[in-house]
Amino acid sequence: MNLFRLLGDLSHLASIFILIHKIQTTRSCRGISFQTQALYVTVFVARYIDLFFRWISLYNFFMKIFFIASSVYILYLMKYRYRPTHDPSIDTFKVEYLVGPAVVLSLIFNYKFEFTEILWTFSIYLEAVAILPQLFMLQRTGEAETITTHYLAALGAYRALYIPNWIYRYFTEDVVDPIAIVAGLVQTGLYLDFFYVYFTKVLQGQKFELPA
Amino acid sequence: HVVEETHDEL
Repeated sequence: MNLFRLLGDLSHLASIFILIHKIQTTRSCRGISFQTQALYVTVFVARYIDLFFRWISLYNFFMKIFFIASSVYILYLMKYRYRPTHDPSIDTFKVEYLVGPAVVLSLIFNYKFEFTEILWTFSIYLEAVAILPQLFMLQRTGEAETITTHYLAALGAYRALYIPNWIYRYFTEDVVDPIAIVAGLVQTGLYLDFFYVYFTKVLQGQKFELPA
Repeated sequence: HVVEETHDEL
């Protein structure tokens, strides 16, 4: 564990609390992509299946439980409790285009051709692109509630902080995880446009609006 | 070395 990873994980935690807070205070999941949230559940379940056979630490254990539970809870909020506030007609990204390639890539590029190992790899590739339906939705509507942008910023910060974590681990522990690094760089790259608008508009007190 | 199967990150 190092500071970058800890801050990254805390940022990830914060993003989930912000999202739940947004849904509950506005009593609405408007502007949130159900598809992205469903992909995150898939990612966490596929990756944290190792809860059953690999012990890392108490920290790691509770974080995994939290991420699985909170992502399922968010799906529940969107699918049942605040269902009428979700508009499927603007959440139309074809998730097959993300899941399909993630399956194929994980079968080809993995560390070991074993079921749980391929599930881990699949979760890494899928997480890299899981935000796309959400960003696509944002692009389509051209605007977002400020709280939603804070959620995305915290989520993006989590990914960005993992990069210095890998650099740090390379020098201090001589550890390199090429699959996580390549996928992580792609994932962080997807946030660049968003971050640009977030820093130049939202943090200056303006509404998040994309140029027409 | 490469962290094959360590997977200690979240």
